[in-house]
Amino acid sequence: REIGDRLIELKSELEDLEMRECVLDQQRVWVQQSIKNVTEDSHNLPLAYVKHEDICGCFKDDTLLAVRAPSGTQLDVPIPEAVQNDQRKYQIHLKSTIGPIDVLLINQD
Amino acid sequence: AQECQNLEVERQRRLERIKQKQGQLQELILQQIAFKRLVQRNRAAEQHAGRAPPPNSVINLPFIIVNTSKRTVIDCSISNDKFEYLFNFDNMFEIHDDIEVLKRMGMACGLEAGRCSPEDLKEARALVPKALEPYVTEMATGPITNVYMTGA
Amino acid sequence: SCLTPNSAYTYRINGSPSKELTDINRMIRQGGV
Repeated sequence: REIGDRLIELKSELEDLEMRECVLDQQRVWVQQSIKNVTEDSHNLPLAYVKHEDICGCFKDDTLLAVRAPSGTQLDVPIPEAVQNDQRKYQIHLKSTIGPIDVLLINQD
Repeated sequence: AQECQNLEVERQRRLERIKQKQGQLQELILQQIAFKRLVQRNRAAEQHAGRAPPPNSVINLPFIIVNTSKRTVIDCSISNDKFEYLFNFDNMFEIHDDIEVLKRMGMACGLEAGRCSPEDLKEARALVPKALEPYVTEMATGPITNVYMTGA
Repeated sequence: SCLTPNSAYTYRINGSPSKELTDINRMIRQGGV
């Protein structure tokens, strides 16, 4: 009888969880659409920028590269391999098929 | 008993999926709040200054940032049409997207860390649809942990 | 052109989630292990 009771309890809980998952899916779609509306709004687009000092304030003392690229641009980071003298080689490869990529060097010095 | 065990497994799977989806929703909510606050800040600054900042002093969204030590030597090769870049670094680097930068700037009201003042919470709640306000309230004190149910 | 899913991490700008960048950064920090 305990197993029977547990079975009923589980079925009810699963129904409840299914409903909650549906609600979550719906809410995610809403928020995604809302973000799209806000970011593509012509009144907001000209104001969607950060200043150089904003970025420098987030990454103190680092050399920074700001990359602006068309949607879908592929960024590949090969797994670093040790070359001579145990020096690892780190690379970033950017490839666009739609338009040019802009890279800005922000050197805080 | 076998059916009970199967349902237990299913229950666990669903709970994991719901937890993951709540995390994704949390991230989307942060994005919306951060973006709106950025636009508000810039609008207020431009109105105060009476003009927009010079174009070469700002970076428009979306962007990504690559950061590395200032001692790193970076070698850059660019194709003629600028469709392709290859960077070689002699040291480690990190890559962050614009939303991460906005969070570090404080544009997400501290919600990403679960630390949000009452004033910032009030402002953050006003930037999302009413149905999502309970999420924002809960994020103010930590990540969403309860399986939260709001009206569809 | 020699890159494969086994030899490189790929992120698509405005397409991949932020988590992909977190994974890349972790991989770099761990020295490719």
